Amino acid sequence: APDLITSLPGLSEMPSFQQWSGYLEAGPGHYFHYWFVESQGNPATDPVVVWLNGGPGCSSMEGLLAENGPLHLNDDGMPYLNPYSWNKVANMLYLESPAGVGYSYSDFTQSSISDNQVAEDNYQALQSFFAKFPAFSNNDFYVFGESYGGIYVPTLSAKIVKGSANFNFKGFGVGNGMTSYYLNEVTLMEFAYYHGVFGDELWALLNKNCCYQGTCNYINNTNSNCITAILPAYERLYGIGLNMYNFYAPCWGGANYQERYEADLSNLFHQYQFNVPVPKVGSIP
Amino acid sequence: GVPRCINATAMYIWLNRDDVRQALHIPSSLTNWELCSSQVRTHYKRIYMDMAPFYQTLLKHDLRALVYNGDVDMLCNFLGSEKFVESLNKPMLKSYQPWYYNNQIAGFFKEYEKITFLTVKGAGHMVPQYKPGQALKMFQCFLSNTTY
Repeated sequence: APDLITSLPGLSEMPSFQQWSGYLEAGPGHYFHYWFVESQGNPATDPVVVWLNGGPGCSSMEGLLAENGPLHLNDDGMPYLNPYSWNKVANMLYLESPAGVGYSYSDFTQSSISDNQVAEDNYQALQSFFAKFPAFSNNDFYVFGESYGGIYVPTLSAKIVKGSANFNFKGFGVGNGMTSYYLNEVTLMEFAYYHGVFGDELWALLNKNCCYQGTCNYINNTNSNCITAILPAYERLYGIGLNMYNFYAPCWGGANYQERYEADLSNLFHQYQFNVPVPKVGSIP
Repeated sequence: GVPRCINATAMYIWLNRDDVRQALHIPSSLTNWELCSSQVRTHYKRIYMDMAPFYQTLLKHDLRALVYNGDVDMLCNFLGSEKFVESLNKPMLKSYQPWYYNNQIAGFFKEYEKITFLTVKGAGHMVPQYKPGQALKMFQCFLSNTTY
């Protein structure tokens, strides 16, 4: 009851479904901010789905307020109800993870955080959630996530499967997720070429110097000619202001250097130490 | 913590309002909300480079999985996810075929035993943001285990 949301500033009328926001214990001294929205269908029988945005280090409030949550925001920061919210069919739990992300926090300074630590903390947070909301403990349960959530989701799912806590775990989903660094990077060159990011000459160079008997290695190739060919491809992908998140869309705000972009880009080509100049401030034509 | 190319201004404005923080029961001692934490990212240790072993283990249990991709994203492109799901070597139940939303092709999907690979046509990295109707239909079909 203390976590029940009774008003949402900017919203003239509260929606008919209930919502809670507060904190879950995610291991000793770690407190994860959660926002739980009841299903607009039948909360008692609809599944419970936890949603995790990626980064690593990015907030799941983006998932709620800009993606699949019931409350979205106009450009002026005023909220409105999203007619395509995933809580039309499920009870949705948005978790800010790990500690230090969004409004989640830790009682102590963490020197480092790892994939395994995040999985364990998320697992603890889920147990804390079901302790707080026992009425939902028999509902079917799913884990969903996006981007670096491609790491969070299966690692958390493995904890659930192996753990002693009794979840009615039915499945998991990953959207545009990190599943394999190798496959993501190998296919990126193909994706970029067949979408015209670079042309035949560079593609021929990449194939000639990075591929052998039909298998290409753009990931940790030691052939200097391959690395020489990858660099201009990398510059085309990252250095000219393309919107990496949505290829055909404009880059809002222009191509200025911003942290989130670097965070997401750090998932790609991490084996190389490319020093690509940060795009100059200014709008993209 | 402000994303490049993405307009997160509204979230920054709204989530950092005092009355919103109170409504969400956020302690006043906490600093402002940021979309992404540079501190977490800086201190983060990546362990797993390939999630296939996790999928192989999980799919031995009574679980279902969905791997979906907006097909105009370059950070985690759909070809990589498609090859990843293929690499799990699960028996294919339905070959590559379109799925529909409002009588329009909404993307393509392939169904394997316990796992489905699905694309959302014209969607970027954040699928439910760019194609909300299609995303909801996909989600509903997965949860109800009905065809896309």
